[in-house]
Amino acid sequence: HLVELNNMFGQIQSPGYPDSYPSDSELTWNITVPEGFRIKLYFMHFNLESSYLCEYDYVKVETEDQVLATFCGRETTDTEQTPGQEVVLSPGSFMSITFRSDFSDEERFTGFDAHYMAVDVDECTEREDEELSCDHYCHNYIGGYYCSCRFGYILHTDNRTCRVECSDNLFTQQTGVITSPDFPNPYPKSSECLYTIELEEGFMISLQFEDIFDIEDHPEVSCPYDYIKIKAGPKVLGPFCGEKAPEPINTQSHSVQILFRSDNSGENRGWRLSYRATGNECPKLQPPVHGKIEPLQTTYSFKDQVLISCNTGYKVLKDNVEMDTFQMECLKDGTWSNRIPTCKIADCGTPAELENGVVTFSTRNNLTTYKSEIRYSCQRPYYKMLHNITGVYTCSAQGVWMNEVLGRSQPTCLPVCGTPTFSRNLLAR
Amino acid sequence: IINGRPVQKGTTPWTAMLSHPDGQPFCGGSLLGSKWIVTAAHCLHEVLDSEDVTLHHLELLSPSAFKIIVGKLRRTQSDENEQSLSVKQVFLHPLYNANTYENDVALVELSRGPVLNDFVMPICLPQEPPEEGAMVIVSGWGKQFLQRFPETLMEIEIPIVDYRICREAYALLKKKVTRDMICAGEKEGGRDACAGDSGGPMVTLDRKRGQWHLVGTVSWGVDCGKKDRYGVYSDIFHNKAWIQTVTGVSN
Repeated sequence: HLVELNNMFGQIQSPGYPDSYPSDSELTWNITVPEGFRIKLYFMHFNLESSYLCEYDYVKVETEDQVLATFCGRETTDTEQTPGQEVVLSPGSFMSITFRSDFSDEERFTGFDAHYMAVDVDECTEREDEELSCDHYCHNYIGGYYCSCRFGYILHTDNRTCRVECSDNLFTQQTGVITSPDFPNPYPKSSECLYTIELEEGFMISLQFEDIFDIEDHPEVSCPYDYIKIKAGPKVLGPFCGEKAPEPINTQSHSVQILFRSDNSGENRGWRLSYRATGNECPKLQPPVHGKIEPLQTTYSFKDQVLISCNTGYKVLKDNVEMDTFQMECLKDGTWSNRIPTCKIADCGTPAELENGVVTFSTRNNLTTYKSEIRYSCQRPYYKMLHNITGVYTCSAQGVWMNEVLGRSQPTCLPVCGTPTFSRNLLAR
Repeated sequence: IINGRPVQKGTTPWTAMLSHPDGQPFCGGSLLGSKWIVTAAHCLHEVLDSEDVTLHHLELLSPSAFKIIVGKLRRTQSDENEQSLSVKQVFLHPLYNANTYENDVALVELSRGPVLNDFVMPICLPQEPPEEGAMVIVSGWGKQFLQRFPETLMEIEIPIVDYRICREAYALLKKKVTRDMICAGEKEGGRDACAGDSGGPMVTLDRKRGQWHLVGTVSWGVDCGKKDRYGVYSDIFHNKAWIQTVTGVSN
């Protein structure tokens, strides 16, 4: 006979219990409980005919693919086993119990009284099979469990492995470092990471793997689990895996995509690469006379910019326009965006007329350029300079006549009062 | 100027002549700074006929109705160093009282300042109040003795008179001398300013600074040069603040 039992608990007894059981009978109970549970079986009474290795009467407990126990007799001996106080646990949610009695029973055996119940399986502590255990965190509950992930990770659709959102990494700087997620800790499972290095046309990107390179591989098959691929323009390099890093890669492209994929198992530490983008080199530059180039480098390449400035008292002159600084850029074809400008000495120009005064030049041929000096003076004796200043103005680096007291303001000639050239003899007696 | 003497050329380069377009002089003045003339307020409005003499009822001379000549010496004949200047605008002292000649001072702004030289130079503003007894020089082209006008600029040298003496002397004539006025002259009379000298300079030498400065401007008097009839002048130091505010001039 076959009895299907689907309850969460129950009782099983030998036929006729507590009277003796009939001979020549076989009865099987199939117990099925929900997933996430296992079955606990224990006997409150056990009294079967004993026989060598229970070849006559027995109770056999088994699952789909293994015998858990075979009991017979009244007490355990070296050839027979009774359950005693022992509990039998099924590994899974199925247990089958078969009772068999053979055809001859001289004595009266009262058989057995057994109880079973579903007990929760703590998948979190028990699961050895790495394939099925949670990747990061396991949360057991009655009848099941669920997985969760560390901060920054996302539970994969397999509800077990933790992946990261890493498909939108964009790198636009000329140099950078890219690593697998969480490097140098083991990278997440079930992840599809995409790293894009996008630079302006004219740059060539080169990659150099560094440090650890540890991507799950297979002895015979090329990278069947995890791998890294590099797409540069039309070229696709890889897949790369294992522990030997690829050689430095000069992609000859200004746009590179790095695809890193991991399956749902394995604990490998990942990889780290640094990249550098260089462009065509531009010719070496000579600073203008009375000027300088910043930054001063031995070589300049695409996108490098330099700032031309002039020494104090000089201005950058470009297309007849004066400016403080002038920027040039190394273009992608290896030429400079402009020719080096010249440095023109600051010129203060002809000094403004002074009402009731005159200006004299203190330098040869009335120079009005940087550091030249002029002197304002008032028409003596009829005017004199307000604030009693020297009247000396120097052409400043900004191209402005400057006086140490008045700055760029012009002096003022004030009329001299009350001192006639001709003096009378006071007639006062 | 009564009992004066001709001015030596170039010794009063600040003296200015106010004259009508036909060249007829009517007042004196003093050059201040580079483009200002100090003169008497009563020179710059029509002669009064009504009693109501508050400032905004006076009919001012329009700037085009007169001109300023500096570097002048001879009264009617032209001089080689004279410069004729047009008037931009006129400022009467806000507290001027045409009846009593209180604050009888005005400022004339020139359209263009003159060229300064040995014969044209501004006068300085006083740094201290006038001192009683100090000798001052008054110059002008006004009437002389016997009402005759002089050929050339004349001047007198007279002492400043004590304010109280002057006030009492004029009180007998029912005239009021106020704190903004200065009196100068001798008790027995003699040297004095007279009609036509109004607005002209009363100056003195500031020995400390070696500069001449303007003490007053000819304002009024009863008769000219009579005994106990001092000349009354508008005190420039009293109104210096107003003058500096309007002109921006400092020494």
